[in-house]
Amino acid sequence: DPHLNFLRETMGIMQHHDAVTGTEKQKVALDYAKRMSVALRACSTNIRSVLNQLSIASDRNSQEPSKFEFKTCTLLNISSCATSELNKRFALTLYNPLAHSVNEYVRVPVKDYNYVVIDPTGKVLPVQAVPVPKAVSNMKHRNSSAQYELVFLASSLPPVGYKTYYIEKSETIPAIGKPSPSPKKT
Amino acid sequence: SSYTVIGNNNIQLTFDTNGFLAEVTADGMTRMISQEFLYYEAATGNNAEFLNRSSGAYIFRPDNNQIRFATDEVTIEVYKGQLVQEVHQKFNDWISQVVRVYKQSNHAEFEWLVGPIPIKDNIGKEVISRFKSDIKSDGIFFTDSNGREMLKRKRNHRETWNVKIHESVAGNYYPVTTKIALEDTTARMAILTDRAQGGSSLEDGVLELMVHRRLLHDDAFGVGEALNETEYGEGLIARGKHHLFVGQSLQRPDVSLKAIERLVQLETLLPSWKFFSNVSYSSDQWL
Repeated sequence: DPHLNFLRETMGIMQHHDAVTGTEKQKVALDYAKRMSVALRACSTNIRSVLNQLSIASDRNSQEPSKFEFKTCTLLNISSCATSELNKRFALTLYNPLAHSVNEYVRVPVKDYNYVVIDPTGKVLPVQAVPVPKAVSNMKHRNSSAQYELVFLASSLPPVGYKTYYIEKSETIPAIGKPSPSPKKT
Repeated sequence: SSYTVIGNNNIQLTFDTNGFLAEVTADGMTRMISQEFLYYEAATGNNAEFLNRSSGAYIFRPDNNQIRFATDEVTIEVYKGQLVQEVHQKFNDWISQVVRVYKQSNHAEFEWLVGPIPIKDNIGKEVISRFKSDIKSDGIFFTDSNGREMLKRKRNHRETWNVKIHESVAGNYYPVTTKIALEDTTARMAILTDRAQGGSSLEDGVLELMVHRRLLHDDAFGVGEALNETEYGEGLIARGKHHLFVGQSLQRPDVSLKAIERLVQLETLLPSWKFFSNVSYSSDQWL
């Protein structure tokens, strides 16, 4: 509760007309951003414990509780995420907040272009690696090693539910090889 | 053909030899639709009288409606694969965009990246993304009200009083929380935003949305500083998405474009939450 209350109080501050419209001073805007990031980070422990309980509950015959970290990457909007860039294998859990099942194309920042994605039923999904746009990868203060975004289709994410995907760097080079731009039109 | 085409069975986008979007084929029809980035030069009033205030945090006011093109030629790179086709566009040193169509989508995604906005010329700039079409919208367009009801807007007009428009651009700008649209008897064009933006339709068939601004003068409404956001001492860089829907405007019993827009709006504004976990197991053990 202390975490959730902190986020509730922070969201209370965000109802101020300056926070809603962006008419606050620069330093106040930075303070709002900092409060939000601290509050969301505090609540990631809540999410982690809930998802761990759910994953234990769903996997009845598991002896030891599977302690996944369920880390959030807040820089996905600039194609940056340490876990997916620095690890050869990782799990990605997608929680669908809507009341209906959705299909969503997911983009994961990765260092290379040959990865395998396995869905919860063990099916290997079609994937595609697309280079991170040059303007993004050239951004000075984006310290990320991701050169590609790994795209796959997460289908039928259950309403108010989640699915976990296993992503692993594969030793084999995909048949289509390294993603390259179509030939320039003259 | 020297044109570049990306898309799927639902929607195809054609880019001309200058790298600009030129045409969209969707819902059984092809319409001339172009997209470009421009920027208004910001007015710098002397803030003495009420009327000539500067463009600032509270005010949007272009200087004599001065608008500049970001470029007249776009360099593009095209990536096509089994799940998504993308056109990476570079408009200039501080404006670029990725236009993509996923394999099963019925709309196109425009992921723009704007900034740092240059101010060496001491002129504030307000950047817009403008979609031009041949749809005869007759001065009428629609903007949403907090993501729900669509409000009808008419250029240079107000529903409840005889308005005298002094600012022909700013006087026609409205708040867009999630969607702006226009249509005629045959076609409809709608753009979903991923955040609240100012938007308008200043010509028939044209929609524009303000994606980023950097101003150098306070507009004397109280904040006491110019809207000149910086990051590491440089102008802020903004990145976001617009989703473009094009289709027939007539209401059909089976599916309406508006219903599809509504569903995608929900799914793009409330996407899945992503959690990453290191894994030491092999895939079999993991399963």
